[in-house]
Amino acid sequence: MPVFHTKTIESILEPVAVQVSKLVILHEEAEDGNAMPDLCRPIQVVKLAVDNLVKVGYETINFSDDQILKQDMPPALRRVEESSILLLQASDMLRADPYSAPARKKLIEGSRGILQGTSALLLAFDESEVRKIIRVCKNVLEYLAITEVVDRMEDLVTYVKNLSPVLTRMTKEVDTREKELTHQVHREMLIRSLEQVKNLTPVLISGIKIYITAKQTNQGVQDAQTNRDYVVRKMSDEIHEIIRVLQLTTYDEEEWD
Amino acid sequence: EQILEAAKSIAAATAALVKSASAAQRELV
Repeated sequence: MPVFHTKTIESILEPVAVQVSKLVILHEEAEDGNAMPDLCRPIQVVKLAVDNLVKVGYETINFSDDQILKQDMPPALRRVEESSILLLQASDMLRADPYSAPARKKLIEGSRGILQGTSALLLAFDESEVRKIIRVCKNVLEYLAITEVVDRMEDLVTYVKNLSPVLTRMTKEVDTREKELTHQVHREMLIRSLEQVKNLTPVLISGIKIYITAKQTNQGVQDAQTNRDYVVRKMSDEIHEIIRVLQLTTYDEEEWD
Repeated sequence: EQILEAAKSIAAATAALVKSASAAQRELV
């Protein structure tokens, strides 16, 4: 079962998570501990990286118009910053006493905090990226919602001309996202729904054409309308399912059923 | 993109730090 829900987050955090876990285990096994080497330099490197992340993080917040991101990111940045202070304190304490147990605790707490803060930050950023994809999906839903007003061939031409680019964009973005996910079940759900939308698109166009012709000849209008509306509903349901799955970040047992 | 790069740097620096600390601890275990 994957812990991180995207390959990017996994590739960034998994190596550090493994190292932090090892340190925690070693610390528990050797409570009194060996003398710690001077960690001043590696801690300074971490501090510089933290300062850069905080700078880039606040720049991202300032440039974004995503209110949820603006709300979610600062606590994660504070967590990382506070944790780096713990590391600096640990470094000072270890220089004075390389056997200091409280310093080791601070070292573990600081490393763990950086891992958790960076994880929260990446999650907030990732959720914001997902919201962008969802906006594209909703754009397609908006076009599907106005299908009923298409009752002339000229309207159909305009409709297809407008719908095609948003549909292509949605397909491309969902497809890229699907490849990013670590949960196989979520990936399969996205692939299935996207495939359905792709297959239903020509059926929809043809359904609208049949409806327009039926209206012009005044024959079978009700059936044509019912058929068209069914396809619209089916496509909309699949897009709603895509939106739902895009928002899943944790493993859900029931998804296997 | 910048945020991912910055996060990568932190993760790498923290992993290196923790590895150094673990190495010292491991000698005792």
